[in-house]
Amino acid sequence: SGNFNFAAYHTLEEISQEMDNIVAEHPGLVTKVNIGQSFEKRPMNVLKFSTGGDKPAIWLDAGIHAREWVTQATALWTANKIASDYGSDPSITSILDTMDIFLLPVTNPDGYVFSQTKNRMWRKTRSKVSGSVCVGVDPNRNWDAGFGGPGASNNPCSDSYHGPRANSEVEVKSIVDFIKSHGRIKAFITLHSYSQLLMFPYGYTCAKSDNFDELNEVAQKAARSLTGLHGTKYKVGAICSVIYQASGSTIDWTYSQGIKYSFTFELRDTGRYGFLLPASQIIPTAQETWLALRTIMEHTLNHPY
Amino acid sequence: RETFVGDQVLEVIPRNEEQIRHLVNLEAEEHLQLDFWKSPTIPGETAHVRVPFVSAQAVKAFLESQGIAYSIMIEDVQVLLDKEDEEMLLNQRRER
Repeated sequence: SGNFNFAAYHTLEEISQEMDNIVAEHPGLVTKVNIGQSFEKRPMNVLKFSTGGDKPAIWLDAGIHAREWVTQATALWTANKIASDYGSDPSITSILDTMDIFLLPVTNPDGYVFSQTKNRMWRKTRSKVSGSVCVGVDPNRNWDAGFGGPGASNNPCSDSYHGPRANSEVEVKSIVDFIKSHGRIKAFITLHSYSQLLMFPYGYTCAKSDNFDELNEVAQKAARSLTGLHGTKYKVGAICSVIYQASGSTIDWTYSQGIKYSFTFELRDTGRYGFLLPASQIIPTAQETWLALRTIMEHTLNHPY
Repeated sequence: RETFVGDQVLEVIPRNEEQIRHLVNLEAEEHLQLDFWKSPTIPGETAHVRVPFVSAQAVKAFLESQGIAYSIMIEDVQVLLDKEDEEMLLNQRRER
């Protein structure tokens, strides 16, 4: 695109502007779809990549935890990559000739703005919790999948507060409603940072999912392709075994909705910065992540269900 | 805008379940204002915790008293944030 620097962190306005640029530069392939508003009434805008008609689709989102800035930046770079490579990269061309892709770069806009303007450590939404002086809910504990179980807190002041009820966060509810209304989402991938993990269900229980072997195989293959570029090592497995039992998480819900290919990425912190990853590492992170995403998308394309 | 001058991020490696319990209890000490970036869950795996400057001495003393291994991953969080800010402003000027 013009002079947008993908190797830098950007404000919400700049990200929104670049989303519009990508739409403008790829008419007939990319459109912007509004799926709702955040608690503070910011639009939740999704980029839709489609070669026409309503096809089965792949969903990709980032930034549900506001402070994990490398995820929003990776999602925006990925949007530009998909749009630019369609027609030239055989893999992405065949994917888009058969499926649509929906990409939500900023899943938690209120939290993102707050992390940029008030508190760089902010992770949650910015909803007001009745009866508490504390603000916000951990949106990755707010989904209707083992809601309120282990690994989530009922303390509104905790960073892993699950909220007063499942889908209490309008940001979560907006995605839930979109996924349900679309009805033909075949893969759901959500980007977090950090700690270099590629995970699949379940989180709320340590029992194996019915598709454990296939999901493990796809994830291992995706992680290998990621590592191949810059040597970033990933750990692969079910949420519960790789990190801890975490209830109410996104991909437990999407998997419960029949979206078999549900994955969570925890992107890099190579260099030991945690989620304060220097902007100089955005492009290498996005490039390596793209190889893993493409592996998952190809598998989804080649294994219709 | 909140600042984090002197805050440090410690990399902690609990050896066993008992040390993990100690860390979980430490997190519950609200007056310490600890921010676990990476939670202690599996013995031998690293956990990362941001420790406000005012709590650093107490937290390090506790870890040492419990024989919990730790190292400093980020010496001063605010230094990283200032650099991040500077880069964003520079880039905005360049893009304009």
